[in-house]
Amino acid sequence: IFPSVLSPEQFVTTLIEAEPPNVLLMNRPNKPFTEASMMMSLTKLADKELVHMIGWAKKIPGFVELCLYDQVRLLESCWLEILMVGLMWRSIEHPGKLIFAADLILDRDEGKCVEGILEIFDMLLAATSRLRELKLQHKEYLCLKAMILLNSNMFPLTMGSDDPDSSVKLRHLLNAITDALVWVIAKSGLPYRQQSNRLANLLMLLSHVRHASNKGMEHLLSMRCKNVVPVYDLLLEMLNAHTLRDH
Amino acid sequence: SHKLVQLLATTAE
Repeated sequence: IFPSVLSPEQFVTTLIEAEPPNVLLMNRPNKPFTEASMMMSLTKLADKELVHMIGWAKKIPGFVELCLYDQVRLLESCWLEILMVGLMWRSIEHPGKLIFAADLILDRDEGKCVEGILEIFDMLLAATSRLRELKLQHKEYLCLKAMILLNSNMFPLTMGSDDPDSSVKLRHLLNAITDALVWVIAKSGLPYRQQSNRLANLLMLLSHVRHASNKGMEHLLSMRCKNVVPVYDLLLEMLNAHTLRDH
Repeated sequence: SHKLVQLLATTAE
């Protein structure tokens, strides 16, 4: 389905249907955590979530119409932001806690056992409180998450793409998701002026998510280099995509 | 990125 033929309402409905399932860690190590056991839990969970994230992206109307090269680049760029915004949404009703999964709920202070992670936990908690303050609605969250994916390219995608139509399609898709978010906010019944404020407030939060993701990527890379945690499978590929691009 | 491409290419979920 080409996104331009979908109404904002239909677009949001497909986003609801595209939502990935909540992932469980399953074999959670006994508390207290060590640096290695916490990093192992977090990376195991991330690897599981990544598989569902790809399924989610494919269900966003128009995403699979982009060329494969663009699909790969977008997902490689934004995966940690998507994981983080999902974490924020799950944690929104639980001040001071990070709900990585129903069986992996961490208090802020538990971040002390992994070198350098407390700073990232605090960023995540701060962004989550801001979303709580704004009373982020589920449909708004779904639009923001799709927006992160579609807006994640830092370079002109066509540079290496074999399909020049793909970047035109991507721009259409970004307009469609913007329309969807504007529609969701308008439906809330806020006065017009407050609607623009809300839109701006929500979009401004995305730069905080990007910042936390950059810090998180740096941290995961250093944990891997110091051999604190082995990184494998899909997570390794996704981490390498960032490492290679930075050099 | 082998696994990512593989997962994107599979049509069945």
